[in-house]
This record gives sequence, structure tokens and C-alpha cells, in this order.
Amino acid sequence: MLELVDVHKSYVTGPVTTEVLRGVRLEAGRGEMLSIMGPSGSGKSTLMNIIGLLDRPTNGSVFLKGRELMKMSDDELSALRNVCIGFVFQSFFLLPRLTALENVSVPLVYRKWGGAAIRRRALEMLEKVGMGEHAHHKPNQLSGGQQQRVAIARALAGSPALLLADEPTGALDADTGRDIMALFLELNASEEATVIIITHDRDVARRCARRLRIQGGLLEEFTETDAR
Amino acid sequence: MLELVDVHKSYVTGPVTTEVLRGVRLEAGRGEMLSIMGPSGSGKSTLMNIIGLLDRPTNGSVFLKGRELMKMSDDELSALRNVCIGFVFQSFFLLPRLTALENVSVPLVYRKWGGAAIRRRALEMLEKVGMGEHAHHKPNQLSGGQQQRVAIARALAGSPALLLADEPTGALDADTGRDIMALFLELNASEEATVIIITHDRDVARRCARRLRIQGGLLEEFTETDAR
Ligand SMILES: Nc1ncnc2c1ncn2[C@@H]1O[C@H](COP(=O)(O)OP(=O)(O)OP(=O)(O)O)[C@@H](O)[C@H]1O
Ligand SMILES: Nc1ncnc2c1ncn2[C@@H]1O[C@H](COP(=O)(O)OP(=O)(O)OP(=O)(O)O)[C@@H](O)[C@H]1O
Ligand SMILES: [Mg+2]
Ligand SMILES: [Mg+2]
Repeated sequence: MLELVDVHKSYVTGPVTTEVLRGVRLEAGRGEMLSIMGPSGSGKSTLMNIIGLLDRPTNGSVFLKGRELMKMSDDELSALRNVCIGFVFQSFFLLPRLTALENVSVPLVYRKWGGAAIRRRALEMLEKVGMGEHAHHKPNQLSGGQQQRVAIARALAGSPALLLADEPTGALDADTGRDIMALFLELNASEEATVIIITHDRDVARRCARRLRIQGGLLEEFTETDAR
Repeated sequence: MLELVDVHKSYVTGPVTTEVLRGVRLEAGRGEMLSIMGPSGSGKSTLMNIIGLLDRPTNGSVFLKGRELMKMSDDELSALRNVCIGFVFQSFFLLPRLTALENVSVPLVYRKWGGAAIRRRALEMLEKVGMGEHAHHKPNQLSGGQQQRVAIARALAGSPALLLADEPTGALDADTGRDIMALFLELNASEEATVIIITHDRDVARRCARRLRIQGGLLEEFTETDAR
């Protein structure tokens, strides 16, 4: 499904080049569920943007469904992303002028679903995340955790083959966070989606079969006995 | 220091009125440290905006340093807020065009400090939150947790009498979160600041002498034996 081969990423800020990813290797197959932890500023969101075809690595190769990222045009990347990948961004990135329902509808519009099917599915997803009664609220009429749940509904709406969730429970109380993890597990089990969750929450990480950590610009698997 | 008497807050969305706060009562003296927990959407940020004089209640009274909020003009509110209160917002609200250093400088500019003193203090605060080497980065060049720490540095820069922190560790790994709590405890101890922390993190809540919970639009104290 997904493979990263010796991925490097550097940022240039004025005269300074900062190497954030230093030769990341990863393989993730269909139906796998992974968590990625690591200190603040260690490169998790950077990595997620590359996996999600939102950014290109400085060096290295990314393969999604056997196709290599570096050989695609921007249009091909965009098309693949829109069909295959669901994102829960760390900052949510809801469209401020759209209601919750309209925000959740966006990936379905990109997938060229019909209007009635869009509406039905978007409302179903909002109800799954406990947000059905806020469907007509705009983001500035929602709490932080409510916005996060709208973002989650949006990510799940198209039943993506690959779900990338960057700190999806950070703004949620423990009970609501558990409800969300149950939705991710359901997508993983019923659709064989590959699910990658970036998280600072050990409870969330434990519920993933594979646990990885990013440190010093590299990605490594770790087991519970390694945890500090 | 702070008193809320029978505070109500409702939002009107089209034809629907939602009553979020239903008669909140609170007293907090100098040097106290409180945490507030509650489910997503229960009214915590709403309450914080009222305590912080950023919004007015629908009914009820708020007193800060003996002065009643409802009797103040907007200019008086603004002046009191700028001098007394430090905010860590749930969404950070960094100014996107300013560097980290310039963002942290803003409350000091409002307090009419001189340029060299501003610079010194802003850099000191950034170093305290582990962000000294990112002083010249803009928010879009920083990770989520790095942005959060810049927001924290900004809140602490003017040694506020009242610190309001809305989910201040949500985007941070456990070690960094502990470092931040140590800074809050230091402000509380050395300056006798009143510190109110909204949090979903039980470890953070436990470190506060008083623990409150918002539920059903009301605020109640709870003890560890009440926790589920
Ligand atoms: N501007 C607004 N217009 C209408 N409703 C609003 C507005 N702001 C907040 N609300 C509603 O008020 C309720 C409380 O919101 P608030 O942001 O205080 O919750 P919260 O406890 O901080 O939640 P979270 O833990 O998710 O941040 C929510 O149901 C929300 O939808
Ligand atoms: N556009 C950019 N320009 C310059 N540096 C950047 C840029 N984006 C990120 N960085 C830097 O790259 C590093 C990694 O950022 P990234 O957002 O991937 O971290 P993260 O692991 O997601 O952290 P967090 O847990 O705080 O969200 C950070 O030190 C950050 O300052
Ligand atoms: Mg991040
Ligand atoms: Mg909130």
C-alpha cells in the first residue's frame, strides 16, 4: 500500500538549512494500523504531509499503491490524494465559510458523488462523531473539540484507503476520544483501510498494532517495554 | 481577585437559542491554581472568554479585582485585560505575519515597555519554553506544539496577575507538557498569580490545588474520589 524509501526533508529558513527527516523508511500494508509518537518539533507532521502527497521530500522515494510520488505531476498527485486519502489535520483546516455539513461534503464533491448521496453520507458521518445537531453551524460557532470532530467526519466520509490522522484526539475529552478511536478501528476492520495516527496520547498509541517513534529524524518501531 | 455570580451565557443561531452557562458561580483568590475539565462542547472556552473579559455574559456578574465587568466600557475592559491577564488560547491565535519573538513582544508593547527591555524579556520567555532557537521563525514555520509554546511564552511575558490557559498542553508530548506545567507553577508561586487551566489531561488537573468540572452548564468542585 505505502512505502517510504530513505526519505529526507529539509527546510531552508534564510541562511539556515534544518534537516528534519534523515532517511525515513516505512512500509505499511492494507488493513494495518500504526501510531507514530515523538517529541514536539521532531518531524511528525512533516512526515504526514509527505505520506499524504501534500509535500515532496527533499530526497528519497514515496510509493502509494505501487506508484512513485516523484514521478507524478501535481494533477496526478491531487487526483490520487482526493480518491485514496482521508486527512485529519493537526489544525483541522475547516473551511470557515462553510457549515459543518458542507465541510464534510467537500471530499464527496471531489469524488463526484451526487447531491442527495453527499448530503446523506455527510449527515451520517456527523452523527457518528456526535455532531449531528450542529450540522448547520459554521466553524466559529463550534468548540475546539467540536471542530476536531467535524474534521474527523470529513476525513472518514469517503471511506479512504489510507487515513492519516495528526493528533486526532488532542482537543477531546477521554470519553469522546475513545469514541473516535472506535470509528478508526471500524474503518480499519470493515474497509481494510490503512490507518496512521500521530499522537501524544499513550492510550491512543496502545490501541494500534504497530507503534513507531520518530527521533533524530528517523522512524523506528518500538514495543511497550521500550516506552519510558 | 475573581468572582463570578450567577453567570449565564446563551448563543443564538438562527431561530435556536442554546443556553451554555446556566448560573455559574466561582471565587478565586490570589495565588490559587484551579483546573477546569468537562466534556467537549460543555462551555469551558465560553467560560474562559467571560472570565478573561473577552466576552460578556448574557446575565450575571463578573468581578475582577473588585471591579464589575458589566459596568465597564470596552476601553476599560481592554485596559484591564492588557495589564492583568495572560491568555493561552485553545487555537493559539499567533499573529501570522510576526515572528515568534515579535508575537511574544505584543503584550509588552501594550504595557508600554521600552524596546530593549521588550526584546530581552521576550527572548527570555522563549528560552524558558525551549523555543529560543526558533525566535525568528514565523508561525507557519513552526510545528503545532512549537506554536503552542510561543503562545505560552506570550501569555507569561508580562507576569500576569491572572493566567487563563485553555488546553495549554494539548499539542505537546508528555515531557514538554511537564516543563510547561512547571512554568505555570513557578508563576503561581513566585508572583502569586491566579492560574486557571482548562484541560482534558488528568495529570495536568491533578497538579492544581482545586479541581472543577463544568457539566450541564454549571461549575462544580470535585475531588479525586469523584473522578470516574
Ligand atoms: N459563537 C457561537 N455561536 C453559537 N454557538 C456557539 C458559539 N460558540 C460556542 N458555541 C456552542 O457553545 C457550546 C460550548 O462551546 P465551548 O467552546 O465553550 O465548549 P468547550 O467546553 O470549550 O469545548 P471543547 O472541549 O471542545 O473545546 C458548544 O456546544 C458550541 O457549539
Ligand atoms: N515551513 C517550515 N519552514 C521551516 N521550518 C519548518 C517548517 N515546517 C516545520 N518546520 C520545522 O521542522 C520541524 C518539524 O516540524 P513538524 O511540524 O513536522 O513537527 P511535529 O513533530 O509535528 O511537532 P508537534 O508535535 O509540535 O506538532 C520543527 O522544528 C519546525 O520548526
Ligand atoms: Mg505536528
Ligand atoms: Mg474549548
